[in-house]
Amino acid sequence: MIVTASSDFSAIKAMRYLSQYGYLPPSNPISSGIISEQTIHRAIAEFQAFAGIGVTGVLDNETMTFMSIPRCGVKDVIVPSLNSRSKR
Amino acid sequence: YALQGSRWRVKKLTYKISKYPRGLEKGAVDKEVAKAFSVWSIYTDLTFTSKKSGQVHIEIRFERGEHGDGDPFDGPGGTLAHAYFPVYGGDAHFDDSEHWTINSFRGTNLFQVAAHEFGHSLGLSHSDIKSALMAPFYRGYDPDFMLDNDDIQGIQALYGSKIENKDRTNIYQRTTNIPLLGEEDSQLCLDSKIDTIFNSAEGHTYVFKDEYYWKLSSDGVESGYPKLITSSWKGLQGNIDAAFTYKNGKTYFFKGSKYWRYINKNVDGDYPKDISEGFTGIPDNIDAAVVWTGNGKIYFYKGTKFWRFDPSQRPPVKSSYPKLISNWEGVPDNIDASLEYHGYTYFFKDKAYYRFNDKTFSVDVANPAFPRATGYWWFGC
Repeated sequence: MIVTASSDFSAIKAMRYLSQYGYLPPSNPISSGIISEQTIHRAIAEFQAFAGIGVTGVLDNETMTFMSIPRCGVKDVIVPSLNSRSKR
Repeated sequence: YALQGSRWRVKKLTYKISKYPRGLEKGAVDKEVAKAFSVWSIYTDLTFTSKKSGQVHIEIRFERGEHGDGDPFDGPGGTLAHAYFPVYGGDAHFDDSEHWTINSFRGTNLFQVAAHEFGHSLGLSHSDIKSALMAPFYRGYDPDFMLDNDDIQGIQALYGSKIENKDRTNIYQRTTNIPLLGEEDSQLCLDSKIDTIFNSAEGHTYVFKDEYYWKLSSDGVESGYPKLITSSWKGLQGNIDAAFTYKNGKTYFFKGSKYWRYINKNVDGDYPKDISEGFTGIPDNIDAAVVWTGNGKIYFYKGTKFWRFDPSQRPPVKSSYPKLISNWEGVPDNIDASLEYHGYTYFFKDKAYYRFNDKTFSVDVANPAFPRATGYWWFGC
């Protein structure tokens, strides 16, 4: 993970944050460590776009600042329901 | 704004504070919570009634750490609260480790956070508009708090506006004895027998019933409906017999001995006209009509018979018509409506529908079997 600024908010914390709020799949202790760099970039970019800050795909100072703001615990990105009755 | 996908089917909602915060007086919390609900009831017909015991729609709890839902709170800062969408019960939980405050620039403002959480309880997801209440980030106490236009649009997309609903009430009270929409299940769920269903040139599917219409989504009915047919298709009437959109992109509506032609929702000339004039060979008072894209021809249904109409031929209806619907295995007589949808032809009768397989010329054998309940499979009841 590319980190362009030093901060108490570590890259691991950022990963947890992105996972907690729906930008990355839920962390799984068995499969941990296999998320690709591209997926992480995409997740950071998605968060940046949602937060209305510069979309760089990189964990910069502004992004980390936003990640430290107190917030609602509901996920920003919601997986669509599997119960969709699209097969009429 | 973003809609999660579920909403309450009743407008009179109840709530209960099962567990109060440690740092605030109960009466003050009651007031702030009521004020937070009122943020949403100002712009809709929703009402929120506080109960002290018994079953309620929305349960409110102030909790610390793990509190039984598998989503533990994390102490001061971080996550302040979370709430469940209507489909998951609507409950709202607040982290009691936070320093909840009222009308103060210190701590975390209870009213603002509660109003946000109740937005989730009502079916709103997080908005990417920074100024919206439904944006996920806490932005500090705002003594002049006002709901953003984005939030208003979101909640009204789910539950309608006060004015729209008032108009609808008057219409219902004036013309019918049908129960008020939104009070209980949608009218389509109470009685899923329809007048007609058709695809528009833009690719939307509309259902007409009595004076009203609904736009379908992939798994039910879009929010914000029903609407009056005449409010969108000026000059058209209610209780339409049949409708279809032809390959020229024009939509035709049939009722009694008359028909209307529209381009999107704009009437395309001087209508209504006589069916006998524009659709020679087709009887009045038809049951249903559909364009079969397999051959581009229009099929009209009435009673036990159907007619095939080809505008490019003279006469447009061959002398071998009408034919018996019973030639098509499994399709009933006296259908209400017909539609081509995702490569299949569907026939609707009373509260059920049949999926016709154009390749076998029979109603599909499937599990669950046809006919199936229209309300469940088409309207999301």
